[in-house]
Amino acid sequence: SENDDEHDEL
Amino acid sequence: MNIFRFVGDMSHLASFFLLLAKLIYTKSSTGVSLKTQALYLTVFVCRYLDLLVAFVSWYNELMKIFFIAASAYIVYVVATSTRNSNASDTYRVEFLVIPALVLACFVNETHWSKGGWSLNVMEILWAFSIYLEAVAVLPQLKMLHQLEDTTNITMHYMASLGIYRAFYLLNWVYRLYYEGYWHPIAVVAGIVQTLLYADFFILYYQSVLLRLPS
Repeated sequence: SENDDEHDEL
Repeated sequence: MNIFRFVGDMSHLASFFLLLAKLIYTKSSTGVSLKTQALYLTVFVCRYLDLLVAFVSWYNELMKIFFIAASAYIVYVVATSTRNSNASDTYRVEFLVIPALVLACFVNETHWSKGGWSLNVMEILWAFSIYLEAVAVLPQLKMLHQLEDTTNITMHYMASLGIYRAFYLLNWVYRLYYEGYWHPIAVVAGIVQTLLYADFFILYYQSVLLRLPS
């Protein structure tokens, strides 16, 4: 998905 | 956000409160590795630089700000504690920091074709923070093995960190299965980090759970 480039974990 | 990720985050959050409680109520930082805490502060500052450029959610923002602020406060308290005997805090952290930095320069998630120079430096620092976090607990583990009078609260602090790591692994299994989410850098480093806690849990079992209440 597109969000794979973002690091949404802490 | 799945339940494993949430439980992991809450366990991580609890670890901060346990350590803060130990420092504030016992007024002693004995048994707390300043080196490990300084490494964690480095980890959070390097990883959460995206606070400035990316907004994921209020949950993410507030947790990041809390993690940086709390770890900075913990480092300050431990560093200025007059009663802290840091004689056993002898781990050579350069053997952790330098390899993590070198590895991050070569194995990272940069996309030079898109995004500016600064965004790619942030990717290198993100990878550095992942590698460093994986091994940051080692100075604390060394201290726990050397000290006889480790307080239970320090052990519970370590246990909550270990639970946080274990639930992040479950979170990644869940995300791989249901979302196709797969960040090999985070997952491989996370497995290494969780394995290091296996050593701690043996110590925890022997020294806390097997110790009868007196």
